[in-house]
Amino acid sequence: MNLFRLGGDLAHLVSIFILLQKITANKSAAGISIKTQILYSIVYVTRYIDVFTKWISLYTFVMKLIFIASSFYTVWLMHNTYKSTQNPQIDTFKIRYLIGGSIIMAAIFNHKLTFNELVWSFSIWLESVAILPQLFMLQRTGEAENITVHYIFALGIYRALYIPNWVYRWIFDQYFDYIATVAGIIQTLIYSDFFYVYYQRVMKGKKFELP
Amino acid sequence: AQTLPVHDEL
Repeated sequence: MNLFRLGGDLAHLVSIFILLQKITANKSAAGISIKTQILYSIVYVTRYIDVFTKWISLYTFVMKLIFIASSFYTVWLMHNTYKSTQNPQIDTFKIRYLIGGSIIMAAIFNHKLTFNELVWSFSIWLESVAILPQLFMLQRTGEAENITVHYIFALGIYRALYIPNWVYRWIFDQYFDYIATVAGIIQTLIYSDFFYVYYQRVMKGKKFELP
Repeated sequence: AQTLPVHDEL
């Protein structure tokens, strides 16, 4: 473990709880893409499929359970408690293409043709594109009551810190995983596009709204 | 043979 990865994981955890706090405080899920949240739940389940069979450390075990539980809770809240605040008309990104594309990428790029490795690779590729439904929704509406700049910032820190983590591990641990690294860099680029859209549509947009 | 990287990251 290194500080980059610990910081990244904690920022990731904070981003999930910022979103949950916002939804429950506002009693609304307006402006949040349930498709992206569903994709994240799929990412965690497939990524942590061996959470009970392969022991890495207590930290890893606890964090995996928290990520799975909090993402399912978010989807559950959006689909049940705050369903009335959802507007499915604007959450229209076809996630079947993201899931299909991730399956293809996993079939091509994997470390071993075993079930666990294929599922792990699928999860890595899916995570890199999971934010796209949210990005397209934000681009269309420009409204983001619940997608706050803190959420996006925490998400960005998570992704950004993983890159120095990989550099650190490559130098000091002689550890390098090209799948995680390539998909992680793609994800970081998509997240930076997300910030740009947020800045253009929400931050600047807000200024024009004020009388 | 390329050693399988242990997936110890979240």
